[in-house]
Order: sequence, then structure tokens, then C-alpha cells
Amino acid sequence: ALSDRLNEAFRRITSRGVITESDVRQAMRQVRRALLEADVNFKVVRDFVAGVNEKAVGEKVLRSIDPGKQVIKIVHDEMVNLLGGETVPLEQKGAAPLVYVLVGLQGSGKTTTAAKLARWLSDNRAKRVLLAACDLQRPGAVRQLETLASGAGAGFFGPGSAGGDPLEVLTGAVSEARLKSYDVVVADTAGRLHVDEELMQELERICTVAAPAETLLVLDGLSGQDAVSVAVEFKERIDLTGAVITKMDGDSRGGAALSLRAVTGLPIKFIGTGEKPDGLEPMDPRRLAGRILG
Amino acid sequence: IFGDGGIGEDQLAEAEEVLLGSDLGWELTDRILEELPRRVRRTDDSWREVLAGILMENVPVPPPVREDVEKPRITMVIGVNGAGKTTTVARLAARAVGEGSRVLLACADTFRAAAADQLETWGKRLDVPVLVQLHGADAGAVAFDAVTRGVVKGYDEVLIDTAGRLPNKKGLLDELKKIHMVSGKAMPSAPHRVLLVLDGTVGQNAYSQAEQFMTAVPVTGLVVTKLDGTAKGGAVLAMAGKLGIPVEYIGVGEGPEDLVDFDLAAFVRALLS
Ligand SMILES: Nc1nc2c(ncn2[C@@H]2O[C@H](COP(=O)(O)OP(=O)(O)OP(=O)(O)O)[C@@H](O)[C@H]2O)c(=O)[nH]1
Ligand SMILES: Nc1nc2c(ncn2[C@@H]2O[C@H](COP(=O)(O)OP(=O)(O)OP(=O)(O)O)[C@@H](O)[C@H]2O)c(=O)[nH]1
Ligand SMILES: [Mg+2]
Ligand SMILES: [Mg+2]
Repeated sequence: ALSDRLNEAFRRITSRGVITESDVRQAMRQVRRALLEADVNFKVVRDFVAGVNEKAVGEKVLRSIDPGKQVIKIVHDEMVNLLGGETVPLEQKGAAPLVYVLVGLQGSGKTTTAAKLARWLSDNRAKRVLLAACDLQRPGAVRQLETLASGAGAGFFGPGSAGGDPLEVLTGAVSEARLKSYDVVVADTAGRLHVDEELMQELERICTVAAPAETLLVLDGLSGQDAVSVAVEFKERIDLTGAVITKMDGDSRGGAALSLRAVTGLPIKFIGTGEKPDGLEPMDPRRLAGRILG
Repeated sequence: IFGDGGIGEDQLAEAEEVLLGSDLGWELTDRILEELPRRVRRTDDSWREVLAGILMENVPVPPPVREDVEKPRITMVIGVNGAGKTTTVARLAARAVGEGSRVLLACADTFRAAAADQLETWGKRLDVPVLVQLHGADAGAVAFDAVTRGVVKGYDEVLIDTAGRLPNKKGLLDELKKIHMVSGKAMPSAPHRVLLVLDGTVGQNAYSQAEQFMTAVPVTGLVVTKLDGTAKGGAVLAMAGKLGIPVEYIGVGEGPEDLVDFDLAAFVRALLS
């Protein structure tokens, strides 16, 4: 763990009796390595470590009898700050039905998260949610969402026998929601690469028409360095309002979450913690920081 | 320091960016960067060519085992949630059909919503039969039935799709052990291949995935998917080199033809580009 590494780094230094700024810079190498191992993007690591280094060459560390502990505290606090200090809630303002759209790469967990979000809104905000199946591409996607809808206590709106396209399904779902007094429409979309021009244009069209209250990037918590380019590109093309980091019930450190936040400023609203409909929790910056630091 | 014919600070920085950014990890990156300046000095090649050479030496990925096995060849496909297993099964089936083989697919994912629907849709598209769970049968039973059917009906290939799972969940690893074991009960040499599918966007967790899955079943090869995106799959490459596991295929899209044989030189070239 980082604390052990820092204690070891400082132990060798403090045995000489005095800590210098150059010693602190050496300790920063351990911080850098720990963050890279945690999948934090290397550019974010560079900036983050520079920021920590600046704070760490203060009197508190240089004069401390336990400099390792001081540095860990600085790293932890800096990370909590960077993650946004506190949880940013979902946008609730606007006439019903509010529209939330989920977007992201293939397999990141959008369809499952859509159902989980519906369940969370129902359990925690007493909202009636209609799930809209706007992924008409992936084999079995519509059926998958339909099956998940019942476990989430949500309504379901799909393409029906007419087929159609994602935009038609979304506008149809909004009409249905108005008719049947749903509070929120949560739209699942097809997984797509940020470099797939045609699909990104389709997404731009969907988001323009839907005018969503929330457009959430669903990001796989097992992702590495590339998460940043994905987030930047999606944010450039559509008006993302937040992110959900999934599969955090695994043992990945989840550094992609920090990178996403640091580079795009997007608030991470939820963390996916399992496959079942209750596997969704609001992001807690202190817990997430602790996990990334290992 | 670097003298003439060497490599400058800017180029070293650029090399570091491409190596770290590809998910190779800091240890492998540092090792390669340490080697780079003196190797560049010793040759007329460009620093990029030298870099490719050093990287290839440092990721000793063994070649896939291509031995003849008895028919039907049984392949079990495993991996974490959303990695691309089901789509890989479809792509493997398409290949086999293209080679004139008789293929049977088995949906041993008895957990995820509409998993059977997804595989059945592929089965229809490829005109290949799909065995799915009957009335509460478990994943092991599906695998057993599929292997038995494969033997009895004389199929050339049986591809077993399994549910995605995070391998830190020991109960889920036990299910994999069971699937592996019952396949062997239906046919002693089965399964002939156990392919671990990894998402090309995966970070350092690739090591933990391989290590943990291997405590449950003997992984014979890796598949790296979604390399048609911008992720380079460096973590899988580094892991495969370190653990000595062959990489069999890479996934480059969502269609039935989008599976390519792994080639180390091509992979490294793409990674460094
Ligand atoms: N363990 C775990 N599994 C998850 C989580 N979120 C999603 N999954 C699983 O990840 C896999 C992929 O989830 P999907 O919801 O199908 O992903 P998707 O983004 O809709 O995929 P595409 O539509 O193909 O792009 C499924 O097996 C889900 O059950 C999570 O937080 N934890
Ligand atoms: N772009 C791209 N997408 C891929 C590739 N391989 C799979 N996918 C997509 O990734 C998503 C997940 O693929 P699946 O085959 O359902 O993944 P899985 O491992 O079976 O998922 P679970 O069964 O839920 O664990 C789907 O949308 C696939 O179309 C690939 O090589 N490139
Ligand atoms: Mg989906
Ligand atoms: Mg699957």
C-alpha cells in the first residue's frame, strides 16, 4: 500500500535526521507509481503529484517525526478535493417527465445501470420511472432492458413491432411518460466508440432532441489510461452532465474515475457495485479516494 | 549525455507518453526507457524502430498452441462482465462455419437478463444451433448437455459461452470450476480450449483478472477485444508476456468477421502508433 511505501521511503531518509525538499521529491516517485498502478491517467498523475509536492515541501512535513503519515494525508485530501468534495445530486428541476440519457462505450454497463437508476429513483426519491430502450443495435438489448425493468419496478417502452430508430423510441417514451404520469424517462443507448463518427452523430441528434436533464457517461471501472480520451471526446460532442463508474465491486483500483473528474470536471454521480438492481450507490469522495490509494 | 546518434529529452518524453498511455504500466515503461538511449546510439535505426524492438523483447508472449485435438473441439469462453465473450463466441462460430465446420453454441450464461436471446440471435444470423438452459438447469448442466450433444451428433466445434463475472467473487469462480469439470465428464479431454476474454480498455486489473481466473480453470489463451477503439491493450500484452499466456485473437468490431489472429509485431506497431 502507498502508506507502507511512503513510510519505507521516509524511513531511509529520516534515519539521516533531516528531510530536504529533494527527499520529498523522491517520496513523490512512490506516489506517482501508486497512482499509475491504480490506473490514474499519467498526465493527471503528473499534475496531481506536482500539486502534492508543492504542499508536501511545507514545514509540516519537513519538521514532522512521521513525514510519511503527513504526505499520505496531503495525498488523500487532495484526492478528495479533486473528486469533488461531496456528492453532486441528480438534476431534479424541470417539468415531468425529466429525461436522463445513459451513454458510453460498448459493455460499460449502461443497460444494467439504466435499470439500477430506475430502481434507485424509485426507492430513494419516490419517482415513477419509465425505461426507454433506445439501443436497437445490439442483439437482445431491448429484451435485456425489458427483463430488467420489472426487477427495477419501472415501466418499459421499446421499439414495438414497428421497429423504428432510437430517436423515435425516445420521443415515443416521453409521450407515454406524459400520458401515464411517469416522473422520469431513463434512456438506454447503444454502446459506441467515441471515434465512430456515424454513431457519435446519432448520439448528438438524440441528445439534441431529448434535451435531457442529465446525460450520464457510463464508464467501466476496470478501464485504464484511455478512459480520459473517451470522456473528453464524448464531452466535446454532447452535453455530458455527469458520470457513473461501474463494476467497482471488482478489485480494480478505479483510477479512471479520478482521471475523468480531473480532466473533464464531470461530477461522478454514482458507483456501480454489482449486477443486481440494487447495485448502485451515490459516489462518496472519501471512500473512492481511499480505494484509489489502495 | 546522449551524444550524437542518441535520443533527445523530447523524444524520450514522447516515448514515455506512448508507453504509459498504452497501459503498459510504469515498471515496463521504466525498463524500456532505460534501455532505449544506449540501444539507439548503437544503431542507425530510428528511435521508434528501436523502441518497437525493445518492447517486443520485453513482452515474451508465447505463440498460440495449434495442435490437432479430437472432435468435437470444446472451447469455453470466460471473462469479466461486458468484456466481449458472447460476441467473441459469435465471431469464433462465424470463422468455423466459414471453414466448413459444424458448430454448436451453448449459452451457459444462466444469469444475465436476455443472455440466451443474445446468443440465439447470433445463432440465427449464422445459421448455427444454440443450446440454452432448460427450466432452472444450471450452467454446468448446459455445458454438460452441449458437450454430450457435440459428441453424439458429431459436431466439429462446441463453443460454450459463460456469464461475465468479477473474479474476486469466489463463488463465481467455483461455478467456472464446475463448468470445466462437467465438460470433462461429458468428454474426457474437454474443454480443449479455455479462452479468457479481456476488454482492450482494461488497465492494470488485467493481471488480477488472469491470475484469479487461473486459480479456477486452466486458461489456454487470451482474446483482447475492442481494439478498434483508441485503447492499445498494453496491460494485456504486458500481462501475457509476464504470465506466459498466448494471445489467440483480437476483436476489432462488433460484426461476425471482426476477429483477427493475434500477431505480436502488428500489435506492437499499433500500440506505438
Ligand atoms: N459486477 C458488476 N457487473 C456489472 C455492473 N454494471 C454492469 N455490470 C455487468 O456488466 C455487463 C455489461 O453490462 P451491460 O449493462 O449489458 O452493458 P452495456 O453498456 O449496456 O453494454 P452494450 O449495450 O453492449 O454497450 C453485464 O454482465 C452486467 O451485468 C457492476 O456495477 N458490477
Ligand atoms: N467495438 C467493439 N465492440 C465490441 C467488440 N467485442 C465486443 N464488443 C461489444 O461489446 C459489448 C459487450 O459484448 P458482449 O459480447 O455482450 O460481452 P460479454 O462479455 O458477453 O458480456 P456479459 O455476458 O454481460 O458479461 C457489445 O456491445 C459488443 O458488441 C470489439 O472487438 N469491438
Ligand atoms: Mg446495453
Ligand atoms: Mg455475454
